[in-house]
Amino acid sequence: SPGLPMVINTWGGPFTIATDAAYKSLLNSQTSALDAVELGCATCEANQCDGSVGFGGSPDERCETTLDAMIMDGTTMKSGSVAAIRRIKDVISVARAVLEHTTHTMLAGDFATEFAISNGFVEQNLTTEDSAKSCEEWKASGCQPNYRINVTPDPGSSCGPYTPLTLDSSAPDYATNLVPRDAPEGHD
Amino acid sequence: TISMIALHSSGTMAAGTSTNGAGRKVPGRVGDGPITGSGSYVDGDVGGCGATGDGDIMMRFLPCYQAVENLRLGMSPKLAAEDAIARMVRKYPKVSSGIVVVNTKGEHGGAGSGWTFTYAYRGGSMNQTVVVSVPPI
Repeated sequence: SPGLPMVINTWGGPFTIATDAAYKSLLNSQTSALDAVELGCATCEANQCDGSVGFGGSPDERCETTLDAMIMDGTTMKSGSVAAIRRIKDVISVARAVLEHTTHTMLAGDFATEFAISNGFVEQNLTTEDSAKSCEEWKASGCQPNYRINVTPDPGSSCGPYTPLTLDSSAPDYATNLVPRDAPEGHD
Repeated sequence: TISMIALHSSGTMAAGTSTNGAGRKVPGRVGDGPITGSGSYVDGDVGGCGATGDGDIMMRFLPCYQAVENLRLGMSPKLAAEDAIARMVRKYPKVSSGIVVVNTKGEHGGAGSGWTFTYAYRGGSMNQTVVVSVPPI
C-alpha cells in the first residue's frame, strides 16, 4: 500500500490522466472520495481515454454512441447509475445526480436523458467524424462482426433488418444454438 | 472502460465506472459498467473493486461483488481478484476480463483473462502514477 489518500483504476496508458486528476483532488481535504471518483471518470470521458470511454466511441448498429456509468458510496452502499443514456456527455456526473437526487439506483435510455436535462446537463450529439466513419466502414463490410444469432438473413454475412428464427427449446441442439457463433472480440 | 476506486485520507471509499460499451452492439444493449457489483463495487468496511472486459459475460457473475466478499472472507486483494476471475473462466474460458481490487488499507491486486490487463494507482506521497501489468490467468 502506498498509503492514503489513494486512487486506483483499470488500465494504464491514457487512463493515468484520470488517476492523476482524482489523486490530486484528494490532496484537498474538502474533496470527498465520491468527488474524486466523479472527477477521475469525468476526466476520462472528456479525454475519451483509449476510445472506450466517453463520446464518439463504440457506436452501435445504428452508428450511435450511448453511454453507461455508475458511482457508489462505500459508506452508505448507495449507488446511482445510468444505462444506455443518449445525447449526454457527462455520464458519471448524471450517475452522481441519480445517487444524490433520487432514491433509485438506475435510470436508462431516453428517460435517463430527460432526467439529465432536467438536472442541468446539456443535450448534444455524441457522434464524431471518426465514429461515423468507422460505423459506415462496418456497414460496408456486411456489418461484420455483430452480436446477432438465430435470425435471418444470416448475421454471419449480412446486415439487418433481421427477423427472428423460431427455436425449439426441447431440441437436443437448443443450447448449442444459444452459443455465440464467431462473436466479435467484444468488450466494454 | 474506466473503473475507479478512491480512498480518502479519512478512510471513506467510493467507486465508479464509465464506459461507452461494446462497439457494434444491438441498440439498447447495456453492459456491466452501470451494474452495481459488476462494473465496480465498494464497501467502506472492506474494500473496493473495479472491472473491465466483456460486459455481456461479466454482468452474469458480478465479479466485483464477489471480489469484495472475498476480501470480507479474509483473502488478499490479489487472491480475491483471481478467484472472481476464475469463476468466469471456468464457464467461459475465452472471456476477456480484468478486475482491480483494493482493501481499506490500500493494499491492492488484480487479475484478468484473455489479455494482459493493466491497472494504475497513485497514493500516499507518490510523485507519479504507477501502472501494474497483470498476465492472464
